[in-house]
Amino acid sequence: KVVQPDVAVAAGPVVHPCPGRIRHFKI
Amino acid sequence: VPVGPALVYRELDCDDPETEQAALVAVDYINNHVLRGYKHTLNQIDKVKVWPRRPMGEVFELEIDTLETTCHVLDPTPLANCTVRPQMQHAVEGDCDFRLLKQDGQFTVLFAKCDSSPDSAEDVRKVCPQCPLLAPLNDTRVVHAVDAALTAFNAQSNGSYFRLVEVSRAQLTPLPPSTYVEFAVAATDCVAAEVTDPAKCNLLAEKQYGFCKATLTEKVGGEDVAVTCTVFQTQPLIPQPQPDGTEAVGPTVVADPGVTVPEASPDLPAAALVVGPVVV
Repeated sequence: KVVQPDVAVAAGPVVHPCPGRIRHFKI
Repeated sequence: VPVGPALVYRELDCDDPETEQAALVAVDYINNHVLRGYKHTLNQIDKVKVWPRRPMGEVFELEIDTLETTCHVLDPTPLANCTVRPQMQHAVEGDCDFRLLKQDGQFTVLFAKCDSSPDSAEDVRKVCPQCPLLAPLNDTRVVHAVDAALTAFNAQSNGSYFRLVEVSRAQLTPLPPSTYVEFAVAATDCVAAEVTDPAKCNLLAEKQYGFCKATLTEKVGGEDVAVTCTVFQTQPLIPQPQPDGTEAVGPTVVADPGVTVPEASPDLPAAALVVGPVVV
């Protein structure tokens, strides 16, 4: 992101749309 | 078709409730159409694309991963109560592609394709170095263990003679030399104590299935077999629509349209997830 040096930028949530969560375990 | 703007799919989060709803319909479809083996449960949604559909509705293009549970497909236990098979028992996963139509808030399966594969030997060894791996269902020791276990079960039965439907999984242990098997059975019209020629026994019109777990242990000069079978409640005949519009009930009618039970097929791999005909 390009911002002015004196403007604080809030860290947004990291978006991982896919793949979704693992419900049990990955094999 | 008139040239118009290109169709654009809608981006949806894989963990979005709407995506999950579609995935659960897909898993339900698998379990209602699987021909053999065990019920599967949702593990992960890999991809989702939502396409507009003319004249109305949307088509969900879905890729999902499933895991085998310990409930056989003939077991009436609801999926929510089925346990996912742990890795140390050599887990099996399903990799499925689905297309579902969403119209008026309802999902309909348009296309389904699943492949299943057992976990790698390396992965099983990582969590349990001594655990036995899945064995081929046509291994002679497996075939013998199933035969001995079913014979033992019928010998102890004071009811119907049960016939083998399928061998579902098997594991061989080297020390002590033993064979663990799981297999499905079905009641016949013969009384177990009176059977002389099993070939003359017929499956009941009102199907009654069972699921057995057995261990055959080799000993010096013989073998021990321990078998436990759970017999499920009978599955009532469901009237089948006939081509002339009437409905028929009779012994020639398949009792449960969702689940077709083939004869035991030893040539199938140990972890085949076979999904029946798709609804188009």
